[in-house]
Amino acid sequence: ADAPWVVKPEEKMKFDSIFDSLGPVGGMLSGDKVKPVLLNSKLPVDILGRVWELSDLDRDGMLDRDEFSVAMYLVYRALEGEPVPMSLPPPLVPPSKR
Amino acid sequence: QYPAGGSSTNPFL
Repeated sequence: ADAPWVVKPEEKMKFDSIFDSLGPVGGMLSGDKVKPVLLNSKLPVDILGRVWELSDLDRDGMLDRDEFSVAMYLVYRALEGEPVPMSLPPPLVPPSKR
Repeated sequence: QYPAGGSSTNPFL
């Protein structure tokens, strides 16, 4: 449980700045704000659907900044050719949600 | 894989 988060601090800063640029309300981004950003990756919609499933940890249909970082991390890895996992590996779970 | 029916919280479904 003490393992470091795979999202590195410099990546987290980048993802946080994207998060903030999307106009979060109450620290959360709704699905309709996140969707176009993920679609921009040009990844198949079924892959993006899985990315969402894995990142929306509390299943509330919104992403907070840590959940958003998980989504962005998975998208960037997928663009590098790594498969999106079927379930979230423990090192990818944000420390705040373990 | 996804729950059948019901309202989804996933904007990609």
